[in-house]
Amino acid sequence: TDIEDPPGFAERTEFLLKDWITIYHTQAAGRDPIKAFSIFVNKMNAYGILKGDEPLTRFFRHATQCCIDLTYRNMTDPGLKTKIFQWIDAYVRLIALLVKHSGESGNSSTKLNLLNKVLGIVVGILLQDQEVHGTAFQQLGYNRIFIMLFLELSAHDPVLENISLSVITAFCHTFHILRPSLAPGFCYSWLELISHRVFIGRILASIPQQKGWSMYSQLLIDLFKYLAPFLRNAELAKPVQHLYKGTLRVLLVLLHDFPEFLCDYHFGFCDVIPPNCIQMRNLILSAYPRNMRLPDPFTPNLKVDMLTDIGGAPRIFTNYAAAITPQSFKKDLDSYLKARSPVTFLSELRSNLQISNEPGSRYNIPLMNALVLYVGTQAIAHIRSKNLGPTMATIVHSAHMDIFQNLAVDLDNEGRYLFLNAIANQLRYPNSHTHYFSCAILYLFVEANSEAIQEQITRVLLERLIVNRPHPWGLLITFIELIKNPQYKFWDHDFVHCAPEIEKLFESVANSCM
Amino acid sequence: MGQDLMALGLNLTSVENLYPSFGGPFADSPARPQDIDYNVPPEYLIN
Amino acid sequence: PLGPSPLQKEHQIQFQMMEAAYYHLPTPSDSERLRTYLQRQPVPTPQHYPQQQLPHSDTVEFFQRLSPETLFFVFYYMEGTKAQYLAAKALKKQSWRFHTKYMMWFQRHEEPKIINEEFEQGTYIYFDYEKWGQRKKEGFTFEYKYLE
Repeated sequence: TDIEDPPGFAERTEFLLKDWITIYHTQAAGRDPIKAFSIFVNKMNAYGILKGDEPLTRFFRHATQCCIDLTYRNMTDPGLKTKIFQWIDAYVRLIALLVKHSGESGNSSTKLNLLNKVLGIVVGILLQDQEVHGTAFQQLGYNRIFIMLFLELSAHDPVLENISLSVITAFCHTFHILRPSLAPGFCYSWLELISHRVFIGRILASIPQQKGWSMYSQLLIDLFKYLAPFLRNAELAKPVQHLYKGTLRVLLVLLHDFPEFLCDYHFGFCDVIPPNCIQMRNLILSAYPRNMRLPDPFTPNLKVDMLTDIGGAPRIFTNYAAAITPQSFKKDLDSYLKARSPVTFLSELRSNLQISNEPGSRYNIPLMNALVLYVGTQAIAHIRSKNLGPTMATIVHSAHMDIFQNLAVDLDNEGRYLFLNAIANQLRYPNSHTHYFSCAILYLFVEANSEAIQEQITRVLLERLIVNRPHPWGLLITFIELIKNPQYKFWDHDFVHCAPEIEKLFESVANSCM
Repeated sequence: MGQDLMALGLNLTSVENLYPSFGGPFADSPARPQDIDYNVPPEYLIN
Repeated sequence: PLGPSPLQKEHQIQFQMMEAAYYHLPTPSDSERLRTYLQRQPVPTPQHYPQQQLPHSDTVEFFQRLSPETLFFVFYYMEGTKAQYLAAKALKKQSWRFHTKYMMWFQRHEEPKIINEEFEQGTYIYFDYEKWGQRKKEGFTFEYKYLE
């Protein structure tokens, strides 16, 4: 509110804040924090702070500003970081106690309104501060406020346990509002905050029924969207490299501890990860459910269609069908899949996918990904309705394969690259999608009417294989099949022998298969 | 070629979950026991 | 085939802010509670000193191999952390018991002379954190209500 503060309000706030900081750091408060707090609340009341919403809002705004001003005053001397933290930790403890004890213990809405109010105030001050200070913006104070407030509200306490999902939700909303594309000066702290061990533990492990997973996937998508333009170019500037390496560490922890989370949300992540970010995408696509045993892809005569898990449909928590727009296009698509009409559908396919003539950004990648996955899942259902499974025989002569073959032939180099990527992104752990799309890309190879298509299919698979580990299981078994099965005549193609090191590479992969 | 992900300071072969001692995205080694806040019995907080 | 794509204006501004922030990176201790005694102060030591944690150094088994004095140091100087928790567990496995009134650790020196529902009485070894040493205490009454 822009209405002027009542006279002396800022001074009273600063006095109260300093008073609380003293109380907080004395021995007594350490031993009996509730007593110290209740005395202080009476003092706040006496100063009119608790008389209503507005004075309380003003109090939090001034108190937060005091802490941030202290940060800027002492930035030069790292030794004063302790003093900054002593102020902020005390202030955060006051906020946490007010949140915890406001309203009746059973009435969580009062508590959460207060928490969201405070978070909103800090966000507002941060964004304004970033505007004012520009490149002189300092993340330190805000980082401390958010992490210590989260830790305080994550303590083992029955009242707090009762509102843990709402607390996590409030912080996810806050971090989404502060996503790096809106607060780039805060991006390193932001990654620290969303990947803090306590935050990960709460949102991915302790919140029941995985209710935090969707919110967390949104935060990772915010991160990938921010990184995307900087990662599209192979040479990474140091600040980008630092944030990128940090992202890889977080993804490795998720791959190790929560692979099912990456499995469920891989589709949304691949929509926003630049296609040239091969290793980061492989890391996500390599995830597989922990209770699943993956057969060694190099097992001689591995019968993929005999694997127990190969028929299972993977969970995908992105509404990819809804991503197929406009509605008229979706209607024509469904109609073509059903009855192979209108016949013009195929010839118009490319124009629906192309959004510009700008080389490097001609196509709507999310639409391409959604179309490929949608047609593939419809194909699997269609094959399943005949009580069959995907094989090189059952996937052909269908409206679904018409569409894929049309895309392979009709698209230009860039478009076909994105199309083949959309297929390769489904080559993951043993499931029905991996199975179908593995057959599909091999069928497109063997049926290709030009060697250029075969070469591009090889490139798309190869560029995913030559980067450092990890490599998705489905990618390995597809490539091994391609180079092993004489039906594909792989070794007869000139591009296989186009350079000694490429030939050597193929042979090394082939040898490890034999 | 991407990074050698084994060299980012995470013990990827660990049987235990990594997140409880995750040092953070910019740390090249796990958090040590003395770095990890823990809910110890209040009597231990002796100051 | 996508090739590089030039940064748009908004991305360049974002990059400038990120680059500025790169020179004020958060440090791990920015996300940890203030330590009363042992702040995290990374000091460059000679490369031949172990730079990484010893393997399994965050397990009770590792802590059980430490001397009682080391465990008491960890317990009293790293309070509120997992290290304190592990040190306490290791001490208990070596039959030390924490007295919540004196905030000290006691260990029976011999079978107690008196033992009943409320307390036991006898000769104990205790760790005196003010003088930093183990001492014997004759005829001490250990009231169970003070057993952590």
